[in-house]
Order: sequence, then C-alpha cells, then structure tokens
Amino acid sequence: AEDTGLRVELAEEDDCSNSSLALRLWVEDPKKLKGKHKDNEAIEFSFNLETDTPEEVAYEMVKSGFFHESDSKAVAKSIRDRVTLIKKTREKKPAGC
Amino acid sequence: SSLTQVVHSAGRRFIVSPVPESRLRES
Repeated sequence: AEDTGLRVELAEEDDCSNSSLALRLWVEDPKKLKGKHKDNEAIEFSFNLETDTPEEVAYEMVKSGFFHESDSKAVAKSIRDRVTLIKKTREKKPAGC
Repeated sequence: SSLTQVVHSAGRRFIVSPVPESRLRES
C-alpha cells in the first residue's frame, strides 16, 4: 500500500475474542503529511471492526486537533490498511489469535 | 503517567503517549 507516513499497529495482542481492537497510530515520516501534527506522540484508540469506520476515527482525530483536515484521508487510509490486514489474518489463521 | 494524556471525542477515547524510542529509531 502507498506509504502515508503514518504507522498503525495493534496496541494489544489480538485475541480475536470480540470485534474490538486496541490500535496505536503515530507519525513515522512527518514529511509525508501536509498539515501540522504532533511528532513523537502515539495515539492509542479502540476500533470496533463491526461498527467503526476509519474515516470516522480520522475525523475525530482531526476534530481533537491531532491532525490537520488536509491529512484526514491519509489517517483514514493508514487505519483502513491495518484493519484490512488484521481482518485477513483473522480469516486465514484463527489460530493466529 | 504524567506523559500520558487522555482525550475524548464523540464518545471515543484517545490515549496520547510518547512514541517509544525504539519505534522512532525504526523509522
């Protein structure tokens, strides 16, 4: 996937027991972001695979002042890419949880 | 810890903390 300069990873081991995940997002390459953002700070949040959307979380991060509106698409894409990967892992290897 | 900040937005909780040094070196 195209690099957005942002990194999203699991903040806790995925035990596949429910649809809620703990994710952590931070800026890996500040040059790739357009607006102001907080460097060296990781944002941890919960993401429900059944009810949440990456766009909605990105919007709330912009509203909370973590990122500029011009970067909300990159934030949403980073979250979407990671969530897609986690869903595939859950489908492929239930034992992987 | 004093380094962690909790922000609420539309019912969602964001926990802000420094990126671990080890992760910064990776990038």
